[in-house]
Amino acid sequence: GSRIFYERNFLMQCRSSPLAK
Amino acid sequence: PPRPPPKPGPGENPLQYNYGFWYSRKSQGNKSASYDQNLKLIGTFASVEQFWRHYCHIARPGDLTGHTDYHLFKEGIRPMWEDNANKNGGKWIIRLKKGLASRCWENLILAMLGEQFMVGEEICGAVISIRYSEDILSLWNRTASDGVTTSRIRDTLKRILNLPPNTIMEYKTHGDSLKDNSSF
Repeated sequence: GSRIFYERNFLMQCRSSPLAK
Repeated sequence: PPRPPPKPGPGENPLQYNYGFWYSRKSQGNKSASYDQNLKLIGTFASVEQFWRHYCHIARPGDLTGHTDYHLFKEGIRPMWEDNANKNGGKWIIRLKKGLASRCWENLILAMLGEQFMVGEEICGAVISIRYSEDILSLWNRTASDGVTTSRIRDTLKRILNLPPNTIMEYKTHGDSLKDNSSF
């Protein structure tokens, strides 16, 4: 199946998500 | 009984693999404690958001003192040479001047979580080792004899860490580490 890739910028944006608190 | 593996929560971004954060510290008191006894699992996670929830509660490598290591490994792989996934493998070792550990560690693990190394199942985990005079970053892969994979990993490490060209990078097989009982 397809792999899950994330760029650094996207991962850094997720840091401020309420789900990451 | 082992805890059930974590799953991504509603609305969270799943990772390709689950990972575990480990911690080890060579205590001054009990020098005889084995590597295995010093290895503590901090927690496991399955999504980007769960990663940040762990990462934001763990001291940054640059703020640690003494002989301490952080390990971030795929779930099911212990950060030990002898683990099944590691026994034919090796690692790229990058020696860092003091002051670079936190930034390089963050860049490395974000690249690993985001599958930026493009080597399929080969990556096993990453380690940051805080020592007195320098810090050491390492990235473990499964097949030490696969030159194409180890070269591709090296090139990606250079790109994501953006270190000076004279930075020392070397590849060491875990077989050699076991032989001389030394990581670096």
